[in-house]
Amino acid sequence: PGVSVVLRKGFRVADAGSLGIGCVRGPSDKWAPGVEELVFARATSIAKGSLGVSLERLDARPIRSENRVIEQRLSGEGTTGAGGSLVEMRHLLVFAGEAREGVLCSVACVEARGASLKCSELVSSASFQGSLMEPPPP
Amino acid sequence: PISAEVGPEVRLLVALPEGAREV
Repeated sequence: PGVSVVLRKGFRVADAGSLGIGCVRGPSDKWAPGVEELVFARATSIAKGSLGVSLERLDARPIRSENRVIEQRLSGEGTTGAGGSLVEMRHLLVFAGEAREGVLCSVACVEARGASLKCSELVSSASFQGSLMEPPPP
Repeated sequence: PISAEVGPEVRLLVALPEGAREV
């Protein structure tokens, strides 16, 4: 409850692929350790629907927490109307401000097989700047 | 790169691919 979309952008590189970025923010009063699994699962579900790719697989790596950023990476492959594609996705969750609002950003990149878009590097480049807080107590 | 405010005193930075155009 109370979550709003704060950023939604898409970019395309002719014949190479595309990059999508979406962020939401909302209250963290119902936060508890482990909720990140539910949040990322939902984010993955939404992001998958926006890729424009018929996915053959999408493998999630373990959730990591470092420097007040909780994140998960996913890699996969599938097909678009143009042929085979590689997919790289990354979710990043932080808490910010005095109220420790939750901010979740997801970055998804689709690269045509054989193109040199470097989705892995693009997704890795996503970072937060500002004063990040520790997660609130449950 | 993109630099967008996404929360209280927090910005998201993402490098954009070369030749990218917003859609």
